[in-house]
Amino acid sequence: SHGFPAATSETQEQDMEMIQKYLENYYNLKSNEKQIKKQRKITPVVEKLKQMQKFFGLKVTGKPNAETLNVMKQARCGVPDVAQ
Amino acid sequence: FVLTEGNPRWEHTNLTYRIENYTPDLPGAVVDNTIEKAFQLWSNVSPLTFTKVFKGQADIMISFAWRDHGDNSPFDGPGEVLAHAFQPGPGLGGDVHFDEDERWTNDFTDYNLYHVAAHELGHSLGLAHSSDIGALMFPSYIFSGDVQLSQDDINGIQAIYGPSKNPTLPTGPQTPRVCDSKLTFDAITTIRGEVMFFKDKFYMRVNSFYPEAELNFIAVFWPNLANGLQAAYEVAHRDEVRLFKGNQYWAVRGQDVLPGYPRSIYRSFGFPRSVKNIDAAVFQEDTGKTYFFVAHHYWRYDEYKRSMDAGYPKMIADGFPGIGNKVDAVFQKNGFFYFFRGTRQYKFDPKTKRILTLERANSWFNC
Repeated sequence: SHGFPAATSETQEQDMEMIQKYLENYYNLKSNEKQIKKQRKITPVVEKLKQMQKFFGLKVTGKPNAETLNVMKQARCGVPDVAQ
Repeated sequence: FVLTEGNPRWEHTNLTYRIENYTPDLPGAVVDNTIEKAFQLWSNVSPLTFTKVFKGQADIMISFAWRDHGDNSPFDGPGEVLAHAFQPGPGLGGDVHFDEDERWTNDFTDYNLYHVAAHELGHSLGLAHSSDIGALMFPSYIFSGDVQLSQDDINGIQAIYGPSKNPTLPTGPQTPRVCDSKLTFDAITTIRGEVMFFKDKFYMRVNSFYPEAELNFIAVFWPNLANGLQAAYEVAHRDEVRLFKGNQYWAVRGQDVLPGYPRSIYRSFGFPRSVKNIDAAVFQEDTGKTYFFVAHHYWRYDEYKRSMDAGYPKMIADGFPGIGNKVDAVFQKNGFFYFFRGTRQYKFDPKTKRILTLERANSWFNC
């Protein structure tokens, strides 16, 4: 969250493209997988989001909350976090 | 730690490397020295040796590149992806590419080349990303002031290549685990309604987005206060937190370090020179007094008069019966003092001078 107090507002889910791209780049999400907003049931995107949240020690919700987005915005290594 | 899928490794241990080109952000000699130091981190803890060559194909080719640079993994401009590297193998294998659209530095401003190079070389040697935030192989860029292999990184490289020939078994820092029942703290303070716990280079705080507690580097908030805090307290009505290390202290407001710090504890609070550091400190809002704990004694400082009260120091065992004669950390919440000594936590009522509860130190972390 890197703020005082820690980020508390749920994101308006406006960073869908960033989430999609992040999961494609680092968590093997296939780019033809639909985005979260077009699906109501458990989807690969939700599963990959949970995988990313678990890796970073976040609460595994499958939802793009503020803390998850905060991690995705951090500069990082280009090597994926899971085996390709 | 995680080994790269398929466990790729170099079959020979005397590896070569070549720096193909240089970033204009740093003098060439600084780049040479930085890359050499990054290799040394890994050779110090493994049987690997690295020799620099100046022409032809080396095992590990190092270069700075923009956008699409011919390896099917184009860079993305400033920010986001900083660099990447390839697992051990022929040709592209082991190579390291830095994104030249970044600004490469040799200090704590973004982005420190030494830190990123040490990480990427971990990939060149066969390591994948670690989920240990204190590990060099953690995927996100967090510069904590110094670059060193954590124990997690050392365990990883030694799982691939075995131990180093160095007689002294190298060890690295361990990242605290918030639910470790043996967890102890260096300092604790409230800050804008939250409670922040400090240990080594890390802070911990309860945060609804984390299952147990948020843990990250202190440097994320205060880069030049990266580690080894010994005491901390908040003067809430001034929105100020004071952080103590040795005989100096800093005042911060949120993430901003206030100008004119660090200051001396001798000059600002009137401690005798015999006091070398503060163990713990806490401000009591309804009296305006701050209690400083040093070894077996404590002082009381009047924040309004800005002077130490007369008749101090006194023995901790007398002033706070039952908590023992030494304190690691303390904070106040809702008028109670929470004292920490080792893995124990005492909830103390300063009005009745009685201990109300005894808890484990990490009881705040939903373990």
